[in-house]
Amino acid sequence: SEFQDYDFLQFLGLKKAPSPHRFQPVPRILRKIIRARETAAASGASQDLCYVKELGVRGNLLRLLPDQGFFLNTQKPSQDGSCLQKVLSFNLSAVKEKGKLTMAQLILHLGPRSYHYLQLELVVAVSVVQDRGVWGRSHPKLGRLLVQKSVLGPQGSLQFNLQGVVKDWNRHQLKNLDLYLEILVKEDRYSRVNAQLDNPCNQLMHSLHASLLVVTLNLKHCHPSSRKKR
Amino acid sequence: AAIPIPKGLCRNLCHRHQLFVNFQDLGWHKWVIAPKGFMANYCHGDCPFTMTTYLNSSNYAFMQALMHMADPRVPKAVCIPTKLSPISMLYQDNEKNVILRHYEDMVVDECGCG
Repeated sequence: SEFQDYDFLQFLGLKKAPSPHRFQPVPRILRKIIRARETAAASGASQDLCYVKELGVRGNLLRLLPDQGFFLNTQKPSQDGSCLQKVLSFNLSAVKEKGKLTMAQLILHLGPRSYHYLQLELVVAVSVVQDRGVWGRSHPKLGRLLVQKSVLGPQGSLQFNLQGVVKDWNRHQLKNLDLYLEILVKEDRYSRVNAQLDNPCNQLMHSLHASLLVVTLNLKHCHPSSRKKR
Repeated sequence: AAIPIPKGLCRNLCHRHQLFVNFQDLGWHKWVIAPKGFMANYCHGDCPFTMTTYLNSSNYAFMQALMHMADPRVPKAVCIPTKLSPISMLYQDNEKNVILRHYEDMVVDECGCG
């Protein structure tokens, strides 16, 4: 039975049966996609398995990679509104399929606490880490800025498409991706928020969960999209 | 007038049977997040020579059945899947990556003699 299992798992593209200790949180979008596929399969409707309708990109394999990074400056947040700084680190070595990356989306899950009712305004900035330095000890050397966005009253999770990462991966097939995340609270609101909450930054630091959703298109199974002839 | 078919013959003819694969039975529930299982189905039944043209058969199956009549050393045409469809699976690997992948040819939609 084990031998047959092994053969079948190889057919599924796995070396052995995974044995995770506990399941990672699955974002709503993945649940939505699989539910839609199940419904379509049950009704016998034809499906384009090389296009992810829910994300609007071509692709036949979706991976959610957990962040393996660490926080910087974990002392009390400064009065300039800087809430947290974190190095996000993603292991992309599993993404080695012959094909191309069509999407890389950073998902920041803010945790169960909603910041919506506070009208808290966060500024999220994400940069590429050019040089890690001494891992976990020195401040990394930063490269180009990928995201800078102001979010008013955030709740649930925030998603950011990292188009630059897609281009980089398709050029060099990176094994690791290190990003620098900084979250700031808008200064004019900070004092008001501070008065209402014990320390929103501290809470955010404890509840923040980052992951990277990557979509790949295997050209062996999916032909590149062709333009219709006129 | 139609020739009456003996009772029970139709039931034994090649057709699709329902089979639900429950991942818990395979111990796969430890790493497959969704679905909990799927309707895989299977094909089973006879492919008699006289019926091959009715049983969604290929030309090859007809020739094989004909050859079996002429020489029993040639095996009979058998009941096989003629149309399959994929399923999507959401699972977690040992690197804590959550993966959504499609697997072709996992569900038997139609059966025939081949």
